[in-house]
Amino acid sequence: ARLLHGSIFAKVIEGLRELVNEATWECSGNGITLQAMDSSHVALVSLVMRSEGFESYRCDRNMSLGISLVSMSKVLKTMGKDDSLTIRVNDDSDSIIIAMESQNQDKFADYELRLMDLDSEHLGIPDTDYSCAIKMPSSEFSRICRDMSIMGDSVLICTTKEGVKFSAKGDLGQGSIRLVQTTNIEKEEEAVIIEMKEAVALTFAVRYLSMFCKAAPLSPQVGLSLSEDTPLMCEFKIAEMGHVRFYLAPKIED
Amino acid sequence: KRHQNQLRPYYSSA
Repeated sequence: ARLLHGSIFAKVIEGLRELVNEATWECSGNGITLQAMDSSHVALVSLVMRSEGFESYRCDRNMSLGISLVSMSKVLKTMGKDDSLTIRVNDDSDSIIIAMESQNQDKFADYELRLMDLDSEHLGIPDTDYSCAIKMPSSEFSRICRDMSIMGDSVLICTTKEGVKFSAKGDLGQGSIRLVQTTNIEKEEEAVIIEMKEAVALTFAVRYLSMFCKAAPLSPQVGLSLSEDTPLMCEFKIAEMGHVRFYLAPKIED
Repeated sequence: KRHQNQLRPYYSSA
């Protein structure tokens, strides 16, 4: 699999590696997918990178590659910001080859990472018709998670037709941030758009939301989908090739 | 007090 902009892959790894340390990458002719839960089975990440999004892609037979995201992250830190990246696995090999090429083709770096034997449990995630779908700038969402984490370890997300309200409370008090739905949309990327079938009010652990925001560099926008008593879906699109979707179980009143 | 649910009650193992 070859990416002209290796930085896209680095952003994917940085978006995943705090939530899951290692994961099984499913490679097929259609592209690469990954699904993994965090150690407490409270959150899940689902990655899709379609083959047509790569500069070149070939997969002669389906492979499940157990990869340490922590190690992969360390190797990718050596990549130049404009490098292209090629990842390959030979048929009977127990390692993955990561090749980086500088833009002016004068520097070639090659790394080989040992593959891991992971028994990955797969969850079936049904297509859900969510009560509420919010689109907002990913930088804004990252900022809200950071600000709310000052006040408490849980964030209540309430939606109304006017907008969406994030609130948190804890020992030192409470705080809330309300975003009004954008009316005159000049720049789509900066808009707050709320499609609401019915109002929702759900509470989530802010540390997971903050971990999800590590994937924000992938996309200027983030999608938040909510339904009562249903895990939150937090989506960052990967331009022209797929998405990173995070799912987080809500916190329930005892 | 609120307790944190896991994903399993919502999504079944495929």
